[in-house]
Amino acid sequence: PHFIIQVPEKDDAICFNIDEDPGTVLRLIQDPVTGLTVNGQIIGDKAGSPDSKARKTYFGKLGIANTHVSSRIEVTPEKITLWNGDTPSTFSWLDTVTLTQDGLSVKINKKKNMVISFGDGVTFVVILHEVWKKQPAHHDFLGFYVVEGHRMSAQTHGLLGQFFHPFDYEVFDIHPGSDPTKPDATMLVKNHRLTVTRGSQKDYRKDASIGRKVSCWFVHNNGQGLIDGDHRDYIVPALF
Amino acid sequence: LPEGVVNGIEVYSTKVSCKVTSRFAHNVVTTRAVNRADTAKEVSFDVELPKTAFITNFTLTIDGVTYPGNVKEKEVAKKQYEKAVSQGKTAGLVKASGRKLEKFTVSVNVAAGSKVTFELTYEELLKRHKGKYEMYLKVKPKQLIKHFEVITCCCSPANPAGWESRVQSHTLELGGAALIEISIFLPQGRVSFKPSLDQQRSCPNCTDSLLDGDFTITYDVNRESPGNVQVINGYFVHFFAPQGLPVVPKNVVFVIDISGSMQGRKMQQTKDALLRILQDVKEDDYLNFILFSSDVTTWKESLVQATPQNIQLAKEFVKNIKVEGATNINDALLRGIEMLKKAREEHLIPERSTSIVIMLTDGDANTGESRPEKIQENVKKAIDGEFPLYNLGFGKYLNYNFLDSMALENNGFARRIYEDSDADLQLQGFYEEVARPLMTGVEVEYPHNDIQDLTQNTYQHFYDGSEIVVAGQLVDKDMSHFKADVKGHGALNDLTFTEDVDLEEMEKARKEQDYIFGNYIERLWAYLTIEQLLDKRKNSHGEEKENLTAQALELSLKYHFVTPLTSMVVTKPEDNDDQTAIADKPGDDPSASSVVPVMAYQVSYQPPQVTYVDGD
Repeated sequence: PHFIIQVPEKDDAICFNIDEDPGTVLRLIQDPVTGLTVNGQIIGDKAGSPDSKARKTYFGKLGIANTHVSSRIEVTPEKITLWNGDTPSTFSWLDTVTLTQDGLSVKINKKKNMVISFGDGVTFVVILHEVWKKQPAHHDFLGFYVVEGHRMSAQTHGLLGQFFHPFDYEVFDIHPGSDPTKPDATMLVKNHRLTVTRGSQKDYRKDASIGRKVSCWFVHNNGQGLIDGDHRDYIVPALF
Repeated sequence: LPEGVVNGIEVYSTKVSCKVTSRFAHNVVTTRAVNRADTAKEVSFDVELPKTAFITNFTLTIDGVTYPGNVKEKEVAKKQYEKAVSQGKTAGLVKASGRKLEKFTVSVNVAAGSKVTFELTYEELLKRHKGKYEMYLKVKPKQLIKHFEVITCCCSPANPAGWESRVQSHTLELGGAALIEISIFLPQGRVSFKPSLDQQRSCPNCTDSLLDGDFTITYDVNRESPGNVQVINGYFVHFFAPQGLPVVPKNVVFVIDISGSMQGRKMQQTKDALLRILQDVKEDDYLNFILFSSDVTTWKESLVQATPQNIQLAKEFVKNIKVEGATNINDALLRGIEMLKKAREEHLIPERSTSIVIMLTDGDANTGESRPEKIQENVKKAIDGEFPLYNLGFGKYLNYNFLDSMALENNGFARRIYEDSDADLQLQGFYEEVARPLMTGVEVEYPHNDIQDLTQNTYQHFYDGSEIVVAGQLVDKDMSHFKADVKGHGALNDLTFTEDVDLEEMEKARKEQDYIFGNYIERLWAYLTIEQLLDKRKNSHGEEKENLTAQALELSLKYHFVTPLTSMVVTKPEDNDDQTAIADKPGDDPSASSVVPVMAYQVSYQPPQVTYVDGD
C-alpha cells in the first residue's frame, strides 16, 4: 500500500510504500489515551505473484476499534461489520446508511465511502475502490484517510499515527534521478539523511476512480528512516 | 363417453395462471367445460383463494356470449341480490373456507351441447413472513381434466443497481415432483404443473382425480441492499427489510386466559407452546406472565430477566397453571401494561429495549369490566401508543372483531388460533414472528412536496423476516429523482437508511423489461391503501368513519376490487335479471359461512333454444 503524509506547514507531502506479504496486518494508528486503534490487512493481486517487487498490494481489510467502549468496525470491500461487545451489525456497501450511538457516528455512502467519527475531533474516511469484476489481476480494495485527528493524544503511534505530531524535515540537493521526470533529492528527517524521489500519489477522497494528484517526496525502502524503527515493527498478529 | 366426462359434463381445460411482480400477485383461473349430455346440466366452478386476496374480475361465457362481473357498492349489489334470492334463483358467492382461504363457488345450468367458460381473477400482495413470501393455491379438481395446468411466474423489474428479485427456493407438495417443471431465468422464476389425464387418475381405470393438495411456492428476493424503490407511471413502492442488524432486547408480558373454557386441550396446547417459547427466549429479554380468570394473578411482581435460572422457574410456573373461573380481560391487560411502564420508569429494563404485550384468550370478557368498547378505551389510554398489543383469539367462541380492533388501535394485530391439533404450533409460530425486532420507531420519510397519497409510513417495530412496504404517488411524474429516508432505532444505535431514486435511470431500465405490467405498482398502491383504510375504519366513528368508508369504496370501485365494501355482480341481462351471481368478501368470522344466506347459490339458467344435430 501507498502512504501519503501531508505536511501542511510545508505545503508539501511525503510518501512511501510498505511491501509485505498478503495477509500481513499493519498497525496504522494506536492511541492508548483515546483507546483508538486502526489496523489494516494487506491483500495482493488475484494472481499472487511470488516476486515481491512486481507484486501490488493493497489494504483489503481494516479494523477500527475503540477499546474504551468495546466497539469495533471491520471493513472489507464486501461488507462492513460493527461490533458492540459481542453483538455484530452488518451492512453492505450497497447501503446508504447513517448510524449514531454514544460517541460514534458512521455514515456509509453507497458504493463510495464511509465516514467514521469518534465524537468531535477524530474522523476517518474509508474509500471503496472497485475494480472491474472481470479484471484478471486486481481485487477490490480499500483506502483509508484521516481527515481530522486533533483529539488524538500525543502518545498516538503507528505507521500513520506517528505523523499526527508536528515533525520537521528538510529537502535539499535536488538533482536528476534515474527517471528524468522524477528528480532525486536528499531529505533530512528524524536525524536521518535519506535519498528521496519526487513523485506523486493520488488522493481519492473526492472521486474514487480518478482521484486528485498529490505531489510528494517518496521515501524508498518501506519508509526506512522516515518511520520510527523498522516497518516490521508495525506488524501485528491480528486485526483486533 | 370421452375420458374425463362425469355426469355428462366434460371439463376439458383448467388453467391457473399466477404472475407475481414486485410481490403483487395477479391470478387468473380459467375453466372450460362442455355439456356432452342431451339435457341441460349443472356445471360448478369452485375456487379457493387466499383471504387476503381481492377478487377483481369474474366472467361467465356461455356459447360465446360473455357475461362480465361488475363491482358495485355492496348496498347496490345487495338490492339485486335480495331480489334474486327472493325469487330463489340466484347466486354465486364467496364463503370463508378454512384458515387461509375463501371459497368462490358458482354453478350454472348449461344446455345440451353448450360450452361454458369461467374466468376468475384475483390479486394479492404477498407479505413476507419469517423471511419468505408464499404463494398458495388449493388444487382439488372434482374430476379428470384433459388440459390441467398451473403456471406461476415470479418476476420483478430489475433496478439500475441490478440486484432485485430472484427466486431462491421452492417448496412444492403436490402429486410428485415428476409432474412439476421449474425453470429459473433470473430474475424470473417459473413453475409449471401440468399432469396428464393418466397422471391425474386415482387408479388405472378410475375416473376420479387424485389431485387434492396444496400448491405452495415459497421464495425470497435476493436482497443485497435493505431498501428498494420501484416507480412506474407516477406510482412508487418502497420495500424495506434490512438484514444483519442485531435483535433489540424485548420485554414481553404474556397475558393468558385461564378461565374455565380453556380447560382440557386448549390449556395443554397453550402450556406446550409457552414451554417451547421459553426455550427460545434470549437472555437479554425480560418477561412475566399474567394469568386471568375472575381474578388476575402474576408470576412475578415485576418483569424478570430471562436468565437460565429464571427460565427454569418460568417453565415450572407454566407447567402448574390451572384453569378456573371467568374472564377478566380488562384488569389483566391493565396490569400487564402498568408493569411494562413501571419497569421502564424505574429503569429495571435496558434503555435500548422494546416492550410487547401478548394476550391469549378464548372467550369474551364476562367479569370485571366486560363492555368491549370500555375495555378498548381503557387499554388504549393505558398503553398510550408506547408499545404494541398483540391479541391471540383461541377457538371459535369469541368476539374476534373486538380483539382485532383493540390490537390494531394499539399498533399490533390480532391472530386467530384455530382449535386444532397444531394450535400449539400456531401459538409458537406467532411468537416467532414478533420475537426478533430489529428496529423500533421506524419512520419512512419522503420529501413532502414531491410525494402524495402515501400509505402507512410509520411502524412501531420492524421484525426480522418481515418487510415494510410503503407506496405512494409522485406529485410530478416528470421529476428526475427523489430521496427516501428510513429512520429508526436499532439495538445499539440509531439508524437512517437512505435511498436515492434516480427516476430517469429507472425508466430506462423499465423499458428494457417488457414483462412488467404497466399499472402494477398503481394497483399495489391501491390494494395497500384500501387495506389500510379498512383497518383504520374499524376503530373510527362518525364523520371520520364515513370519510374512510367513502375513500375505500371509491378506490375499490375504481380498481374493481371486491372488498368488504363492494360486491361483484354477474348478470344476464336478457334473462330479466333472474340470474345474479354475487361475490362478497366474507370477513374473518369462521362461523360466517353458516350465517350468510348460503342456500341461494345456484344459478337458474334457461337454456337457449338451439337446433342441434348429433352424429348419433
